[in-house]
Amino acid sequence: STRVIAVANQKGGVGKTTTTINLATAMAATKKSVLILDLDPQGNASTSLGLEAAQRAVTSYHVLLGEVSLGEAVQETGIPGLALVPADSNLYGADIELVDMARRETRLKEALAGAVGAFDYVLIDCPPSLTLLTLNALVAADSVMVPLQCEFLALEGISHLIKTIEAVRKGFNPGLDLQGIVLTMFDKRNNLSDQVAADVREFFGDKVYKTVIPRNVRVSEAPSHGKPVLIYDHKCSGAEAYIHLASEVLKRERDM
Amino acid sequence: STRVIAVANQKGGVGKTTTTINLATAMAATKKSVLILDLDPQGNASTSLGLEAAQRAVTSYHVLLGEVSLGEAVQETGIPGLALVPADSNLYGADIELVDMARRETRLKEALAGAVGAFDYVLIDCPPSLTLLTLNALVAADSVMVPLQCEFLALEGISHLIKTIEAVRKGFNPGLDLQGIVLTMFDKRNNLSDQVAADVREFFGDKVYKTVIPRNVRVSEAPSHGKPVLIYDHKCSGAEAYIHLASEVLKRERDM
Ligand SMILES: Nc1ncnc2c1ncn2[C@@H]1O[C@H](COP(=O)(O)OP(=O)(O)OP(=O)(O)O)[C@@H](O)[C@H]1O
Ligand SMILES: Nc1ncnc2c1ncn2[C@@H]1O[C@H](COP(=O)(O)OP(=O)(O)OP(=O)(O)O)[C@@H](O)[C@H]1O
Ligand SMILES: [Mg+2]
Ligand SMILES: [Mg+2]
Repeated sequence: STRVIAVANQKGGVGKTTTTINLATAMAATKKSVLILDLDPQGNASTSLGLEAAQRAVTSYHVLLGEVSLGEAVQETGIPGLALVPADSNLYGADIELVDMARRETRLKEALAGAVGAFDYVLIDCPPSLTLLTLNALVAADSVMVPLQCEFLALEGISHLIKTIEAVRKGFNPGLDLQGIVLTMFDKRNNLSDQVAADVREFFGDKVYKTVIPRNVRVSEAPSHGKPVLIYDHKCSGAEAYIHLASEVLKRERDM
Repeated sequence: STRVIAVANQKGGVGKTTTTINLATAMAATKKSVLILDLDPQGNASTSLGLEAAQRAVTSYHVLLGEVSLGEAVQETGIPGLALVPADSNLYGADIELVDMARRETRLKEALAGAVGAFDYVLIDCPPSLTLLTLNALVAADSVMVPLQCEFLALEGISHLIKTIEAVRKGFNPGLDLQGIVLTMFDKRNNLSDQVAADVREFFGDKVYKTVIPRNVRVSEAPSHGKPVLIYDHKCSGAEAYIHLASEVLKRERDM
């Protein structure tokens, strides 16, 4: 059956999109079939895979509002085993439009029910907020992956995110689980990175992946070439880290 | 009279909070009286000024819902000339709560009307989204300052932000103006920073401040000490850049 992982953190710029794209690519490279669902109105995941604006006629917005089935929104990415449901700016309106709709929290879950069996994994790239878009992702997901930038301010919102995951588990999705916390943009020249990483491991223990994603300029260059860093420069430290992360994630999935 | 500047960008992690805190501190150092209004449920601006959770009994949430006047929510920061309306996690609910309320877009504007004359400047730190919290800030503001990280993905959402500012100008706030775009986290070792900066200057011309904020680890350390970097380490490159930015902003304000 299909496992759905929401990549979420309301703190901005922590590596949600980068983790979704590169983890999905690394998982696809191990012969899993993976779907990326771009649920961020910025459409950064779609851009990072080279999708022009003209190729986004049918998006996650249409899926969420029930105008198309999931299958009608899925596109090929040119990367074997990796498919995409893109996003564009019409998703900005969804937060307000969904509030007065019936089943406003479960629309994505219902739409994904149509994907069961077509993919091994669905990774949802969430926007930096806890509004109805991210809530839909948490209700639809089997587990949540939380990218955490190794910076002081990034620690602040984590406890609220964990509370939100628990509230969704109690209210909508009893099977929702924290798959893990991935430390991102770790800079070994900077004491602050070490301190934050140590704090997070102390507090969350085994929930924190052993793999740490280093700050690596090749990672931030890859989106401008429309490719995951695993394809843009597969030998760089960022690409290698995401390959390690994928094997850790897949091992956890097997053990669950 | 009081000038209100919204510091906004729906892209996450681009330096909205860091710019709000440090620009406000630099402006206060020139004998202006400045109020920071934390409108982000993460409460990063409040934390960056050292405010513990227990000191946030009255927040921007209460102001927005009309439960208290602005004056009742203002706190001292210990920094001469700088005051704060804090935020905490009860603001997460505001986006959904506001949708069905009357005057949902103008509540902050009405609340700030009570501040006119008490401060020279009000800087609003916005969350990384374009939902009703940020819309309230844009409706209440005289002008918008847009921090823009020198990264490829950060370019993507700018055109939509500019469209949103124009829509708010036409629909709610005819005086709303783009005060300027400030390039942040510029890394001189990294070509990508140069390319992004060149693209932005080409497209936005004089709207881009001459001052560029460099990536500087002291800037990201300061919040863990509860101080603006201007106080934590006033000689570092980040602090100096914000001092230059303040003089550029104040010059533009005089020329407007
Ligand atoms: N390991 C890394 N090394 C260097 N740069 C990185 C790394 N990971 C991400 N980045 C860059 O940092 C910026 C933020 O990352 P990204 O956009 O993936 O975060 P996000 O959490 O998805 O942001 P948002 O909250 O806006 O959705 C991007 O410009 C990205 O290219
Ligand atoms: N010039 C700089 N040099 C180094 N680090 C910086 C700089 N500016 C900001 N940072 C760090 O980068 C991270 C993101 O900055 P900040 O939190 O101010 O962005 P933001 O746009 O307010 O984020 P959000 O979208 O979550 O509100 C923080 O950890 C901050 O300390
Ligand atoms: Mg993203
Ligand atoms: Mg912020």
